[in-house]
Amino acid sequence: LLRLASASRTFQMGEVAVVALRNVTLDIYEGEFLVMVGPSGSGKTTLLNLVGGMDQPTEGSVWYRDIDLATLSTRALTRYRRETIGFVFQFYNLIPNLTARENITVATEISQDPLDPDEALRLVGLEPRRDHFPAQLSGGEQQRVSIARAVAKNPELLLCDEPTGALDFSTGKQLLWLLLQMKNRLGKTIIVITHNVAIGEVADRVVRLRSGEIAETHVNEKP
Amino acid sequence: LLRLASASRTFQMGEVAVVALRNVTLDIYEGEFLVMVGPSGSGKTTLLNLVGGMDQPTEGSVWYRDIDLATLSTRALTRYRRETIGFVFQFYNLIPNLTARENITVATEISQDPLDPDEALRLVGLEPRRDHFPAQLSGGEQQRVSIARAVAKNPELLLCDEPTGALDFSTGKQLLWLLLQMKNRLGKTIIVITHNVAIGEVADRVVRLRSGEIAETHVNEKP
Ligand SMILES: Nc1ncnc2c1ncn2[C@@H]1O[C@H](COP(=O)(O)OP(=O)(O)OP(=O)(O)O)[C@@H](O)[C@H]1O
Ligand SMILES: Nc1ncnc2c1ncn2[C@@H]1O[C@H](COP(=O)(O)OP(=O)(O)OP(=O)(O)O)[C@@H](O)[C@H]1O
Ligand SMILES: [Mg+2]
Ligand SMILES: [Mg+2]
Repeated sequence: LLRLASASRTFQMGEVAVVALRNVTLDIYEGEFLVMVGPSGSGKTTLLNLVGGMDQPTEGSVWYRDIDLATLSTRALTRYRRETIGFVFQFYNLIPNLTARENITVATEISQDPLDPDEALRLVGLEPRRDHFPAQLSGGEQQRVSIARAVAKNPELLLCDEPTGALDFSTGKQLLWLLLQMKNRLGKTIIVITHNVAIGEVADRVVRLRSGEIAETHVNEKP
Repeated sequence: LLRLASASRTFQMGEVAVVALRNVTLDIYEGEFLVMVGPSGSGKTTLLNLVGGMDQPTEGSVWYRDIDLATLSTRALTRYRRETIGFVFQFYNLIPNLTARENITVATEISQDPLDPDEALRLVGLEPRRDHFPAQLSGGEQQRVSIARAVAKNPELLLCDEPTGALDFSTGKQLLWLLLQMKNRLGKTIIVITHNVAIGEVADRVVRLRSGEIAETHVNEKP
């Protein structure tokens, strides 16, 4: 479904260059549940941003099916990000002056076959809070609204950057169940960055990053 | 050192009232390492904000030694927050247009006996990134700068809201070591909200919240 081909991403800041990703080649299969792990600063968010069309490699290329994302017009890339991808951001990125429910409706306006916003909130246990603003929600509640927003778009690809970081064990387990439903019942392809070992155990594959490179890949025979 | 006496905190939003904390009574002892756990939305951040003078209870009171925080002038409460408390926020709250190092220097300007900012950054493994802005740092790197900022103030009380949420296992362990140094060598009182089981195991006490109340307290005999 997706392929990174020798993708590198360097951040140039004045005289300093930070190599966030170095020569990464990775195939992502349709319908798989892929987990990405690695130390802080190892390049996980950067890699996910390349897959989601949020950023471009400084070398190499990122392919969605037979399309090199770098060849897309701004308009087509925007459509890729809005319709094909559901992104759960490491910093949630909720719109502060919209309610929980409104944050979902603006994301799903353009979707082909979205979930009902209230249903999406119900899936993360937050339907009673739908009229509250992000500032009125706890850290874990904001994270769950961010998850509901991505899931409600009903995208082909669900990209989740530490989706259970602010969640306790049992709320995190509920989310894991939700992601597995997305994969098993709706056939979605799911990529999750996480430190949560339980998520790694149910994945099809675990890719470990270290200093901007893929250090190892582990296939779960019976996830 | 600190005491919450029947403290309650209700958030009134139009017609809706959310009871974040209900009748919480808790003593916090000088030099202890206290961990707070509980589900998303159970009131942990709200409780920590009361202890840190960032918020006031709607009922009951919060005492620092023999002072009811509600009786302090704005000026004295500000001094309490700036000098007595080091706060690691759940959302980091770094100043976006200051570098990592500058974020620490502005916090320590008023401190009696602060750490050198570069030393604080070294303690969290980020001295090479001191001239970079928050937007140029990964999630875990921003969290570590937030920790360095709180520690550098050399406060009496270190309040940490999910300090390892964005950190992988080994970086989280390094932070845990740092917190234990703060307690054992510098005699600081430490309160940590976390889902990280390893931190709970080295604490003196673990307080579990549920729906705004203290559900149980567990004393670690040999942490
Ligand atoms: N400013 C606010 N306005 C309205 N409600 C709030 C506000 N802050 C918190 N709440 C509500 O109070 C309750 C407790 O919130 P709190 O942030 O203390 O939870 P928490 O235990 O820290 O959760 P998490 O683990 O998700 O961070 C939640 O239901 C939350 O939505
Ligand atoms: N916008 C940026 N400008 C400069 N450097 C950046 C930028 N974004 C990331 N970096 C750097 O690139 C490297 C990889 O960052 P990335 O965010 O991908 O790490 P990560 O694996 O997601 O880390 P974490 O687990 O802490 O979230 C880090 O050294 C980071 O500081
Ligand atoms: Mg990241
Ligand atoms: Mg919280």
